Amino acid sequence: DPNMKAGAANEGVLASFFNSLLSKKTGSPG
Amino acid sequence: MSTSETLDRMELCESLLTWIQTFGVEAPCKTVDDLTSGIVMAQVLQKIDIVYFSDTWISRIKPEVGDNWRLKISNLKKILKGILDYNQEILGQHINDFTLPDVNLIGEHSDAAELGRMLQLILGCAVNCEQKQEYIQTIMMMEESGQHVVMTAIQELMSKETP
Repeated sequence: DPNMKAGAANEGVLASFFNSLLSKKTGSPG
Repeated sequence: MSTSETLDRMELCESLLTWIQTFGVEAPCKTVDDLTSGIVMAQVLQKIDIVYFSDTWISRIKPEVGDNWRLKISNLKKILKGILDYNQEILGQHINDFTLPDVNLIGEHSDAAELGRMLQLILGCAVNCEQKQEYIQTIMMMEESGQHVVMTAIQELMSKETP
């Protein structure tokens, strides 16, 4: 079902974006 | 501002209002009006970094503003300054050509599009601070449509920040 695939792809995009945020270097304390 | 862009801003405000509610702050935060006094945003910022947004800082935010839009604007100005200073001093990043929220429109007219911009800046603090893991994981538990709007908001901020 193409809708299912689109949904799964969208979830993948979201998950990889937020995981990349998690691994991004945190702001250096002032 | 073109209509389509304003609609996005309204959708952004709605999604970020839902996100703000995940902080479980004391003050009510169900509607745009609930946030125009600045109290909720100040309490959220204190949760994000209680060292920087200390009790001394939050004591400058007037609690009982009622319908006094001048007091609301005064509070919102202090909060916006605190956010920008936090970005620079703690997160080590400068927000360049991001159109800053018009606190007069928020305080006087409860403008949702402008409030959405203010919440977007708070979102930037949350996903870049020391405790970002907790906040990002909370976002990942939101509805997919909300997550998508939040992702877009973060991407816009990231494109306008410079170390």
